[in-house]
Amino acid sequence: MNQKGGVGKTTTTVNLAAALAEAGHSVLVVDLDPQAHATLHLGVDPSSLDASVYDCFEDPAATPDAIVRIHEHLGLLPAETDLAAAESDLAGQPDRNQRLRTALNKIDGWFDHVFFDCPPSLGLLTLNALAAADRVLIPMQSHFLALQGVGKLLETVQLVRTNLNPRLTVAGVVLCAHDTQATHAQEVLADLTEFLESQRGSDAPWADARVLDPHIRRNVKLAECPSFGQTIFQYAPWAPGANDYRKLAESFAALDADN
Amino acid sequence: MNQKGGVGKTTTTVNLAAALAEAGHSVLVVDLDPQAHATLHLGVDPSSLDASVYDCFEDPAATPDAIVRIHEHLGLLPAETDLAAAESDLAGQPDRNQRLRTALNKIDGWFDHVFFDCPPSLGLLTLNALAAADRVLIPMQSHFLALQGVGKLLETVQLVRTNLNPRLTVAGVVLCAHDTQATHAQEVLADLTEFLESQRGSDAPWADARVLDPHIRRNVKLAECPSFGQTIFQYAPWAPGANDYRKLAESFAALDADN
Ligand SMILES: Nc1ncnc2c1ncn2[C@@H]1O[C@H](COP(=O)(O)OP(=O)(O)OP(=O)(O)O)[C@@H](O)[C@H]1O
Ligand SMILES: Nc1ncnc2c1ncn2[C@@H]1O[C@H](COP(=O)(O)OP(=O)(O)OP(=O)(O)O)[C@@H](O)[C@H]1O
Ligand SMILES: [Mg+2]
Ligand SMILES: [Mg+2]
Repeated sequence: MNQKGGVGKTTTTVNLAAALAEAGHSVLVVDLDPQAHATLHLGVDPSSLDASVYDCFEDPAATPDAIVRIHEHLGLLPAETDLAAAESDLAGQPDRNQRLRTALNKIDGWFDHVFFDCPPSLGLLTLNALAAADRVLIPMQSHFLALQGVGKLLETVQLVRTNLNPRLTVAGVVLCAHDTQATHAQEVLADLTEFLESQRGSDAPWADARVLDPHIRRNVKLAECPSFGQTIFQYAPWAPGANDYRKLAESFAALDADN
Repeated sequence: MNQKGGVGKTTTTVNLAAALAEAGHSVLVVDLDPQAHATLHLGVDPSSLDASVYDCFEDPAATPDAIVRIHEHLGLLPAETDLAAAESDLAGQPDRNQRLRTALNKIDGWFDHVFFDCPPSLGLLTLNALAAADRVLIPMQSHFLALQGVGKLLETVQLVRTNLNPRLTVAGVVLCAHDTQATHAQEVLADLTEFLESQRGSDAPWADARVLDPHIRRNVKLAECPSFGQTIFQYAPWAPGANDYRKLAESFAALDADN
């Protein structure tokens, strides 16, 4: 999640999930963005669906049947545009931030990993993801303004941990479209690493968060493949973007091993 | 406006406004994003403000005093994080989409151009901008998925024109971080141009919309200057990004002359 737009949330959710699925983990992608880009990215037409994640918000029992099987180890709980109404439809309902958690209880233990692709806001849909998740991954671009946004994001994680989900932690940051040659990118990486290291041993939800390795380089293939409804592994399996996300999946799976 | 995140809305609002102000037009930037990036981009600290655009939503009389003078011809109606509460605070109020229009009536005629920087969603804040504006500019990146988002956006413009603002039109599309060498970018530009030309003479709000010249090339200077609270003209006045936005300002001002 990251409330800033266009930083690589969807690209990371889809390709990290696909890489883990290729490696034999069972993975579910939950698309929480009314713009349904993760759904489109995985080759599913949101307007052709019988059921979407929003139906599961209303009726948790709909969850098992709403899952679309993308590959052998990869499932999708798809989004479609009605999801945009969720914020107003659920406004004022006391359990509005827990709907997703309740829905996912119906498929507890089905998947090794569940990834939530959040919209660029800290509203109801993102809060539902934070209430349902164990860990937060923060895709971001290495610009200074991005650091400011992360501060706000961490505040929100702290609030959710206190009020809604005591087991929530921040696993780390994924640097997307990162240009190691650019000085401002190096400075942002240095600032970010310094901040995260200063938080070790604290009781903050991000006390064990790190900048995940590797950063994802800018690669035009990553920008092209969503339009074809393909992951990078289907579209250009030997491209730098594919290699980066494969290695990121290994680092991510190793985090699990540490915990 | 563009509900897709990170496409260049803020970069375009700020630098196009600054270019027009340099050329002697009086310009107001209205920051409607709770993340306040246009505000930060123009060197203003959202947490230090006495008044923001959100106060004007509540009390239109606050509008004249809320304007921050950036330069001789450039003003800013700043955002700050309380704006995130607007959606829920105003929910259910019958005039909730007209608050901004009512506020701007207090400064009618003060500026040659008023630009609205919208958040990446089609929610209350963007609807207020559409109800208050005459024209829509659509910054977008030349990816195929971006075309799909534009379809949804145009639907919204049509709805607003029918229900809230009969004089609303779409002036055009600004291609941001456009790479003329990339084949998918060329195809997106061709598809977009073909679609817009097919709409000439229709009664759609985008009947006279065009892809504005020039497209804005990817230029790292444009990504660096927001962190210093500077427009491209302050930070790197001879960079390709500065030249592109200066030329775009000339095309934009010429659109006025046609109408
Ligand atoms: N490493 C990369 N190299 C090149 N292009 C990339 C890379 N990562 C993402 N992109 C492209 O940048 C754009 C934004 O990425 P993406 O849609 O994943 O961001 P997002 O955070 O999900 O956006 P939103 O906030 O709208 O949900 C997309 O067009 C995507 O294809
Ligand atoms: N032509 C360009 N060349 C290089 N970088 C650019 C260009 N245009 C925008 N950027 C960078 O891309 C990122 C996204 O741009 P920007 O913040 O303007 O998008 P936005 O549509 O306003 O995003 P949001 O949806 O979050 O409001 C920023 O870091 C910005 O500096
Ligand atoms: Mg996304
Ligand atoms: Mg913006």
